[in-house]
Amino acid sequence: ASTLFEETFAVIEKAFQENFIKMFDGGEARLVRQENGELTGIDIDVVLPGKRRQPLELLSGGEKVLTAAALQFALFKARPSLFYLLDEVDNALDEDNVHRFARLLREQEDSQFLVVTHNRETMLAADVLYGVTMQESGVSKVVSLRLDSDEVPVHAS
Amino acid sequence: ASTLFEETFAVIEKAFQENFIKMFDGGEARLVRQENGELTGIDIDVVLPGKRRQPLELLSGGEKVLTAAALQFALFKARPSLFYLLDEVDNALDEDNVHRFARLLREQEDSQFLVVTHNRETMLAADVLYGVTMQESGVSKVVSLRLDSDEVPVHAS
Amino acid sequence: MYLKSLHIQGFKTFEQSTTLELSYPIIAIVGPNGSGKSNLVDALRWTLCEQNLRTLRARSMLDLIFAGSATRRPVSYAEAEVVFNNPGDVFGTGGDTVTVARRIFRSKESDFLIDGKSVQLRDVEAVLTSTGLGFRHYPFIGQGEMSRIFTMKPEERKTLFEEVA
Amino acid sequence: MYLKSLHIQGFKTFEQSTTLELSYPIIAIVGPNGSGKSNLVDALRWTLCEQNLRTLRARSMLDLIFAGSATRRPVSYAEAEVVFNNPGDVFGTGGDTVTVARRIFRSKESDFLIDGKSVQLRDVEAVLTSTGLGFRHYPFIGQGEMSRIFTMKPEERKTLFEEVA
Ligand SMILES: Nc1ncnc2c1ncn2[C@@H]1O[C@H](COP(=O)(O)OP(=O)(O)OP(=O)(O)O)[C@@H](O)[C@H]1O
Ligand SMILES: Nc1ncnc2c1ncn2[C@@H]1O[C@H](COP(=O)(O)OP(=O)(O)OP(=O)(O)O)[C@@H](O)[C@H]1O
Ligand SMILES: [Mg+2]
Ligand SMILES: [Mg+2]
Repeated sequence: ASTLFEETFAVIEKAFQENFIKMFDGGEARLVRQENGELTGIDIDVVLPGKRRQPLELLSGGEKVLTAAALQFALFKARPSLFYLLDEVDNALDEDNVHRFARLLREQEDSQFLVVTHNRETMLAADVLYGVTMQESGVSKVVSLRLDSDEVPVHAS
Repeated sequence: ASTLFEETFAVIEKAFQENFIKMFDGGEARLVRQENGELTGIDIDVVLPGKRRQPLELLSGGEKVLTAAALQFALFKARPSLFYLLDEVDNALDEDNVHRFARLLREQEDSQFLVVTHNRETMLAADVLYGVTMQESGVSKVVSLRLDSDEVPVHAS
Repeated sequence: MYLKSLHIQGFKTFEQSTTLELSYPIIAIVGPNGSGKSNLVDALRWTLCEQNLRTLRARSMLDLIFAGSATRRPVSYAEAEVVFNNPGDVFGTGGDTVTVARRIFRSKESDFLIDGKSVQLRDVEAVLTSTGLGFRHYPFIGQGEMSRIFTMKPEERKTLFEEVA
Repeated sequence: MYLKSLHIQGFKTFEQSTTLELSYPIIAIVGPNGSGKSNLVDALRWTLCEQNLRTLRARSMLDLIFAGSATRRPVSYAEAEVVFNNPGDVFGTGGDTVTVARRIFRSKESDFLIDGKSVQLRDVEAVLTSTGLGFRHYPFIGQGEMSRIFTMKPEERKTLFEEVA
C-alpha cells in the first residue's frame, strides 16, 4: 500500500508538472513532501515563467485557479473517473487563459467532461451545448444549441 | 446610540430594497431582526421575481452576488466613504447581469469607484480605463486606454 | 464513454420532465444566472449518492423537490435518472447499459433503483465503484471549489492523495 | 471627488515608479491574470493603514517589497502615496490636497507620512476618519469577498451594522 502511494504520488507529480508547464507556457512546478519521520503533508511549490519563487499566497486569483486545475487534472489522471463535472471553474480567467484551459480540456484523452460556463471560448471547446433557460419564471427548460460560433448564446459574458 | 442604530437600520433596509428591485427587476427583499429580548442578529430574506420564498442557500452563485451587492451598496449609502474599491466582484455574472451591475454603479451619486474587472460591459461604464500589463516578465506597467468600445482591450473575457 | 443520458423531473427548478443526451466527450451547460445550471449538476451528484446537504445547497432533502413558483404549484416528488453505457460489462450488471435512479417524496420516503429494481444507497455506491474508476466527490468540482486543493492544508492534501491512491 | 492620484514604487510587482490619475467617478483597472491589478489594490489599502497580512496576501510585510524577477533584481524598499483633494478642508489639514504615503524597507523599518511629514500609523488613521466618512476595511471588497455579507452569520451581520451606524 505504501508502494502504491509512492507510485501514485509520482504519477500525480509528473502530470502536474506537464499540465502546469502547458498552462503557463513555462515555469516550474513540484510537490513538496513534509516529513516528520513519516509523511505528514504535501505542499505545492511553483515558479511562474519570468517570475521568482514566492509564497503561494502572493499568486493572483487566476494563477491560483490555473495551478489548482493543473493539479486537479493530474489527480484525475492518477485515478480516472467515469466522468468529470466542472461548475464555472473558469470565471476568474482572462480571455487568453480561458483559451488555455479549454485546450487542456480537449487534450484529456478518454475522459468525459460536463462543464458549466459563462465563457464563449470554453463553449467552443465543447462537442455539444445545452442552454438552460427560465422562460416560465421559476421553471428550468433545456434546449440544445448549435455550435456555430455565431449561434453561441448571447448571455455568454 | 440605540436610536442612531435604528435610524441607520431603516436607511440600510430601504436602500437594500430599492437596489434589489432594480437589480432583479422586481421581487422582494427585507432584513429580518433576530431578537431574544434584545437584537441578536440580522438575517436576509429575499424572493426573486417569479419564484417563491426559499432558504438563502438555494440561490445561485450569481443571485448571491447580486443580492450581496444590493446590500453592500445600501451599507455604502448609510455610511459614505471617501471612495470604494471593488476587485473582480462581477466574475460570476452573466452578460445581462453585468450590464445591470454596471448600471447600479453609474447610479451611485457623489461616489468614487475603483473597480477591477475582466468584463467588457463594466469597462464601458467607466470614465477612465487603466490597463495593467506585464510586458517585462514579473514587472507591472500601467497604460491608460481610450474608452471607445473598439479599443477595449482584447484580454477582456 | 460511460455517461449516456440524464433525466430529471421535479428536482429543484426542473418541474417538468427533462432529458439530456450526454454521449459526448465535452458537454457545455450554459445559461443566465439562476436558470438552473447548478441545479442540473446537483441532480447528477444526488443521483450518484451525494448525501452532503451543503454540497447540494439545501437545508433538508425536501428542499430538493420543486417548491412551486409564481405560476406553478409545488410537486410531490423529485426524481433523477442517469443512464451509463456498460462496455464489456465493466459494471458487472450484465446489460448494455446501467440505469441508476433516485427519488424523494414529500413524505421524506426515498427510493434508489438500479435498472428499475429497488435497492439501497450502498448498493448504488457499490455498483459505481465496481468499475475500479474513482468516484465520490472528487471528480465533481462545484462553483468556487477549484482553488480548494490550492488552499488546503498540507495535511489535508496528503489525505486526499491517499484516497486517490 | 476625494481620490486624486496614486503613486507606487517597489511595491509587489510595481518595480518601477508608476502614477495613476484618479480624479474620475468610475475607474476601471483591467489586464491579464497575474499582471498586477490586485497588487495595485493592495498598494492602496496598505497606504490607507491596512495591517492584516492575509488581506494583503502576504506572510510578512517584507513580501510587499518587489522580490525580483527573471530579469530584474529585488529592490530595497516599497513605497506608495495617495493624494486626496481636500475640499473645504474636510481633512482638517489646511491644504488643497492631503498626501498620505507609506514605506517599508528590507530592514523592516517602516514610515508613514502626511504631507511629507513623518507620523505614526494612528495619525494616518485619525486623518482618514476625521472627515466623518467611513473607512477601514468595509469600503474595500477584495476578490471573492462580495458574497461574504451574504454568507455571514446573523450575529456577525449585526456587528457589521453596528459598526456602520
Ligand atoms: N426546490 C426548489 N424549488 C424551486 N426553485 C428552486 C428549488 N431549489 C432551488 N431553486 C431555485 O433555483 C435557483 C438557482 O438555480 P441554479 O443554482 O441552478 O442557477 P445557475 O444557473 O447555476 O446560476 P449561476 O450562473 O448564477 O450559478 C434559485 O433561484 C433557487 O431559488
Ligand atoms: N513582492 C513581490 N515581488 C515580485 N512579484 C510579486 C510580489 N508580490 C506579488 N508578486 C506577484 O504578483 C502576481 C499577482 O499579481 P496580482 O494579484 O495583482 O494579479 P491580478 O492582475 O490581480 O490577476 P487576476 O486577474 O488573476 O486576479 C503573482 O504572480 C505574484 O507572484
Ligand atoms: Mg451555478
Ligand atoms: Mg486579482
